[in-house]
Amino acid sequence: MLELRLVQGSLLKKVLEAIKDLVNDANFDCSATGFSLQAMDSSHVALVALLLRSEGFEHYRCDRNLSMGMNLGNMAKMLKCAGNDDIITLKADDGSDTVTFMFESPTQDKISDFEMKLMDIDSEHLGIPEAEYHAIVRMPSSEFGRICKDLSSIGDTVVISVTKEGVKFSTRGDIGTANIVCRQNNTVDKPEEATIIEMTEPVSLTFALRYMNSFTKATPLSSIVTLSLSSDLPVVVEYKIAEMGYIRFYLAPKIEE
Amino acid sequence: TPLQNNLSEFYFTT
Repeated sequence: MLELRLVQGSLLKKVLEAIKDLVNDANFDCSATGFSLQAMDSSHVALVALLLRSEGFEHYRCDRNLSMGMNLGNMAKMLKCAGNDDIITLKADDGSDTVTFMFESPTQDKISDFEMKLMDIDSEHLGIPEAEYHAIVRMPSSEFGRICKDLSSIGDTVVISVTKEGVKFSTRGDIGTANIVCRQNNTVDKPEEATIIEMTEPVSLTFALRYMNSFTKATPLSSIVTLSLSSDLPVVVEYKIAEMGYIRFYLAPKIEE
Repeated sequence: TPLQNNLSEFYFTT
């Protein structure tokens, strides 16, 4: 028996909007720790890891570990039917091939339930070892989103270079080149507007902008994004989900032949 | 042009 009640239902709506275009089908894993997911895009270049900790739910009942295969497009369709202020409850019985989403309006005057078919998904699970990152950049998520969108109108790839001076995002395309430098700036009034760089050594890596742009669909989940970079390792783009957990995207770099 | 790597070149399958 599984029953998860999330008062801030809009979080789950935002999570689905953030990942549904990257991954078609995925297994949601439910355990005492929380509600989680790990899935790769079809080309195995990018990976999304989601964790919503059990403590973040108003009610969290998961009698035994359960993996539920869902089509994310269909799940997003169902969650779109929930209001932004609705409380969302997920329910599934042991051995059932369906999951039920229940939506309650804040005033309890409208209660809906949507039942969705589960599917068997043979997904590959990757072990991601703890890594020491050469550079960690923390910046406003809206700024990062803007940069990825702007650069993708010029080129297909972005070179992210971190030095003591700041973080540089560069691209080149048929019409020309672009460089955007964000300097460390932790003297702003609001902490969510700061750009903070922790660096042990300079790093420069190339990534496909198409994926970066897809990751920025998680912007509504957090005002801050963290980029963790190391030479010859996938970048980790993390959006923290307040009081609940995180959504992390891993993207393999492009490497010169 | 740089080549796109695959995640399995960095992480192992469990």
